[in-house]
Amino acid sequence: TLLGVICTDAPVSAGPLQAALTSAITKSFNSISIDGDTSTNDTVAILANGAAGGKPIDSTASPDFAAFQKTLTDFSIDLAKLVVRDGEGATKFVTIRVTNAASYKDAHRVASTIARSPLVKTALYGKDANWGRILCATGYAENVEGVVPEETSVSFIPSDGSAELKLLVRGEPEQVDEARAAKILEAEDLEIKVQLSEGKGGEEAVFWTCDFSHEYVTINGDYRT
Amino acid sequence: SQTRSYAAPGDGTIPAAKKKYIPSTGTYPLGFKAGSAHVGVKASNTRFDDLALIASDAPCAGAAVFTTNKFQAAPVTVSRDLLKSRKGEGIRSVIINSGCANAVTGKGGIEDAKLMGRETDQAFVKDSNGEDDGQSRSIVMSTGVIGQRLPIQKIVSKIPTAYYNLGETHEHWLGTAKAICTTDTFPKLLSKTFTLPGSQEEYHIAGMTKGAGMIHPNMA
Repeated sequence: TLLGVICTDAPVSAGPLQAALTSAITKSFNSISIDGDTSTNDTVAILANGAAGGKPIDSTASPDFAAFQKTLTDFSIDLAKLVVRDGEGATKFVTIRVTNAASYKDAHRVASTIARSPLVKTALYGKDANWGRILCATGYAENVEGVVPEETSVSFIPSDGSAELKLLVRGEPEQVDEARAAKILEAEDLEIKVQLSEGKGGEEAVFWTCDFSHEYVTINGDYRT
Repeated sequence: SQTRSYAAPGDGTIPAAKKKYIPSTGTYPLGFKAGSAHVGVKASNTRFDDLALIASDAPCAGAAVFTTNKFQAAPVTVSRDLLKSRKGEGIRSVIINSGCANAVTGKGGIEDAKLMGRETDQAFVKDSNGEDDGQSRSIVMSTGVIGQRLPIQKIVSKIPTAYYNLGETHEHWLGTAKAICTTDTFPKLLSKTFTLPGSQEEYHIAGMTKGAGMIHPNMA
């Protein structure tokens, strides 16, 4: 279960506060996955008491609201990432970036599908640059338009800032340097980039997930209800 | 019951690799306090705080998003109704227990969640001799095993302790972040300051979260 409580002394009234939280959640807590199971209890609440003073934010139209919404979104993303860092049995922190989609929703659905694929997650645990499993998950994402195999590219973005490792370019497999791939996959942090088209769509979504290890099964095999 | 195979966050066995994610200081929002208490929601928990309270000194604005799972736990239903009936205004606190999710517990579970909120409200009323409009002001959350009733009398008996333990230091916030953990290996707490273009003031935001498994949120 995910629970979260956020407090601020900014003077934000209830309506704009709900709007800011709802917006922030989409790109933060609703963009993480550890094991693909949605709990019965997930809740994130925010309280704003205005104790620091200043002009109240009473509407969603003001520049102050936009700034607050941005602050809250970035803050929520940082909190959500901590949850992924603590995924049961996880050894990797994985960012999935889906670009060039027709809509944010499409990009988010593809990223979410990759993030919950057990075979992608076990490949990551096994340090296997298995782009085939990533592509497979991309292809079965539901209600997504514009996934064209001949236009799809997949690459790994190393956490050390070095050049991306291209695995698939416009549907054609690259000659992968296995030694470099293994080195990239040794790191705790990794980014997978999936480009859905060649400039036909401009929307992007980011999702955060972790790998799937023996330890996850051990932990959850112990549970009794 | 669910057995914890991971070390509890408070027991000093936080994995070395995770310690870097735990802040040693923080800048916390004015007029908020956090505190915790030991209930022993799970009988096996004889040491660690498992009741958390985050409170505003004065009634404030509140908002929340909730799971879209169709089997929504009692505290989800109760807290959503609370925010709806109050239009997000006049909220005083968030009370959270770990160890039992109060999920799929029927009407009894709803009553337990309401009582948890009501008793938290009473702590504020008693302390300040304040007005009691009879309406709930506390958001309720629970996390832990599904399908079991809360040991509600044990919980409500410790709400005054959590209230008494409220404070505004980093240790109070961190202790409270630990109290909401279940199989988490470390408490998750962040804080920062920010400004807004139309104000001179410096604002603060702080947040705690928990979760390690059964995580694929889809909240609205």
